[in-house]
This record gives sequence, structure tokens and C-alpha cells, in this order.
Amino acid sequence: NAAMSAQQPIVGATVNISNGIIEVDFDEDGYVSTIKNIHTGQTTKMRQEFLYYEGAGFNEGDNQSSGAYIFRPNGTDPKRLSSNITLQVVQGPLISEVRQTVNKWITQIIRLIKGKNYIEFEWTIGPIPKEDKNPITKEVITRYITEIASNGEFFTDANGRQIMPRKRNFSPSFEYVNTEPVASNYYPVNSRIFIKDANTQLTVLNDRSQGGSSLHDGQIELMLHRRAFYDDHWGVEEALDEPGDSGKGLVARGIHWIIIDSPTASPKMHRSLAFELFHSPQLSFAPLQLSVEQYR
Amino acid sequence: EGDLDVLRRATALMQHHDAVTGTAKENVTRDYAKRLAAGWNEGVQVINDALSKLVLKDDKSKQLPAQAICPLINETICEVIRSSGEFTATVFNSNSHPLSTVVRLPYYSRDAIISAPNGEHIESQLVKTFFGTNQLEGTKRAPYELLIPVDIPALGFATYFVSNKTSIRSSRLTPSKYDKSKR
Repeated sequence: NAAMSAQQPIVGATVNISNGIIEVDFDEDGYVSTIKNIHTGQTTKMRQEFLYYEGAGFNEGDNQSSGAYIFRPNGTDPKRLSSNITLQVVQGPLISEVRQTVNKWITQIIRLIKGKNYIEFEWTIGPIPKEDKNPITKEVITRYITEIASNGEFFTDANGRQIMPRKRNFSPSFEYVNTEPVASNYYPVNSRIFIKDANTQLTVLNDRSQGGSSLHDGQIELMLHRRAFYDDHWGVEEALDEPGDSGKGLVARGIHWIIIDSPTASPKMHRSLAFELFHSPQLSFAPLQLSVEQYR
Repeated sequence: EGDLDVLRRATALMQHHDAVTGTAKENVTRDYAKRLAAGWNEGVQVINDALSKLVLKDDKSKQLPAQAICPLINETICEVIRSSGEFTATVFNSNSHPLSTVVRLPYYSRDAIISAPNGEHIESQLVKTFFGTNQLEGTKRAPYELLIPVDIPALGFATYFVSNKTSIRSSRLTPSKYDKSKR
């Protein structure tokens, strides 16, 4: 019988979990606060937040709405979602995890797995609320915030392998005009995005293609889910507003693996871990009607 | 005979930019999902065809029930586990490197005895499923998650045995005939 630890909700207290390789601290508001690499002793300040951009939305005319084919936020600052987060903590021999309830439609599990040198963030977003009158398009992001002096530079993969250097508010192939300060700095992130300075690299591995960027030094953001209520006139002729199984809106769930290490150690880690995430094990099941021995 | 072309065609179609990014009419997106599900079912057929070829031909092999995949496992739902007191969990590793990790299974009992491929018992961990809010309201999610440490060879698979009995049945596990499991 596996011991099952009690999981009483925690509010307003610091929390800490560890798997002997990595240690994660949470502050009184329930946010991740520091990550410690136990082997190297390196401690990195890191906070993770959910926010959402309000998308531009026009019923008629040729104004460009945010929609299926285009991301066009209304303004440059995403809205914050909640001030404090309720936590539940589970500790055990194989997995220790902190379960965050951010609000009614956002939860997340932050997990440390035995023997693994990454932090797993399993996010669950939705149903994204929809106002009755003139609904506002909402495009939900997760933002990882550190003190890394990334100097306007970040890196994203091309086709899951080649790493492309990106520079904020700049393009190598045309004269950049900053009419869309957020959207034009978003890039396709198929498997990984990272920032670094001389001492520290923050790498985020994702389990599916997402739009992502580093709009401020030390920060990485990725778009997890969106709900748009206006046709963007690029041919779909429908708003991106799927009701999902519940009829109240689609719920999306996925995984990010966070690696924080030195810039020299990180490439070897993300190269192998990206394959491990992409090749997550496939499971099949069958009733067992023989003894274990006979089956073997 | 499973028809992998159904799966090949579905995944090929998914490379279209409308599919990868979900930028399609809702009914087109549903059609993509339907094609993938049909392809997936053919894949399961191929798994069972392969396993039946690997099994020794004797009367016991006829009692081997078909393998099933739980498509809603990421919502903590798995019908085979819910309806079986004892079951096998076969873990496939499609990576070209061996894999040591922890897999999470939807689980419906408070008791679990886990045997590794070589028949030895291994330590597992049982946690309550995190329901959080009413996000996944109305879904038949398992009340627990069973965490199992697994070691899978590169491009290989391994079968683990799970029983919700509280004690080992009378027939003690006899030492296995095979010293080392064939990789």
C-alpha cells in the first residue's frame, strides 16, 4: 500500500519541494520564487505567472481583429489574473508536486520527478470566460520571470532542432517598424525557447508548438490557449471560439519542462530532454487474467 | 490486419498549417480529430498483431486479452483500468535512448501491488487526483493517480503488472525461468 499524504490547501505560507537534484521554493502568495540546483549550489530567482492579452476585436469594417490566423493584442501589457494562489502539496518517493489553483479556470501542477533534472509545469487552462455582450478576445500566456541579463536576445528552435537567435524589435531580413510591439516579437516555438547571460540559462521545453517571446530582459512568455470572438477576415470566416466537450469552452492542458543551469551545461541537457519530451512513453493496458509468472 | 496507412494519411494531413495551428473552421478541426482517431485505432490493431506474433504459441496465449490505449489518459480517465482489478501496463519508448522515468496512471482503488517485468515488486506512489476547480466538470476522472517508476530500453517496451489486491495471492512468485529479460 502506497502511503498517501494529506493534501490540505495552503494559503499565505511559504512552501518548498525537492527531489535531491532541484529545490523549488514558493512564496506566501503561492508563486514560485526561487529554484536551487542542489549539485552546483546555484540559486536562481524565478517567478511564473499567468496573464492574458485582450485581443483587438471589430465586428465590421476593415479593422484587423485578433483571430484564428493572426495575433493582435489590444495594447502591450497583458492583464494579471489573480493576486494569490491556493496550493496543495504532495510529497512522495517518486514525485513531489505543488498544485496551484489560480482561479476558476486556471490550475497548474509544478512537479519534481525522481532522478530528473528539470521542473515539470503541467498547466490546465479553460474554459476561458466569455462575456454575454461584446465579448473580449482573451489570449492566455505563461510568463517565466528571472533576473537573467538577456540583453534583448532570446533563442527559439526551427523545426524542433536548429536554434535561431532572435533580437527584440529587430529583423535580420527587413527594416523593422515597431507598429506591433508584442505580436511582431512573437516567434514559433516548436520545442524550445531560452534566454541566457554569462552565468545562467533559462530553457523552456514545450510539448507542442506555441507562440513565444522574450519581451523584457530575463523573461520568457509562451501562449497556452486563446479564445477569439471575431472573424479575422483571413479566410476562416469563423471566430476561434470552440465550445469544447462541456459546451462552455475548450479546456487545454499541456506540459513545459524548465531547465535552469549554466549556459555551458544547458545545451547538452535540452538536446536530449527535448527528444525525451517529444518521445513521451506511450502506454497500453489489458486485463491480467493469468498469473504474473504465466504472463511472463 | 491493421492498416497503418489510415494513420499515415491522417498524420500527413495534420502537417497542413491549418491543422498544426488549429486555424480552421470548427467542423474541419473536428474532421482532423476524427481522422486521427481512426488512424490511432489502426495503430492499436497493429500493436495487438505484433504482440500476438511475439507470444509463444500455447493454450495460455489464447487467453491474452487485447491491448487497449486510453486516449483520455491526460484527463485521468482509463476505462480498462477502471474495469480491471488486475491489469498489465505496457510502456513503449519510441526514443533511440533508454528511458527511466515515472509514469502516471488513472487509478480507481486505494491499494496497489506493482510487479516489474521480471516479476519483482517495486515501490509505487498513490496520490489523489487534483480536481482543482470545475474546469473538467462532468468528466469521469479517476479519484487517484498511480505513479510507477519505469525503465524502458531504446525503441523498446516493458510490461508492468498492477493488482489492487491488498495481499499477494497464495501462489508465491516462483523464480523466473528467464534470467535476464530479452532487450
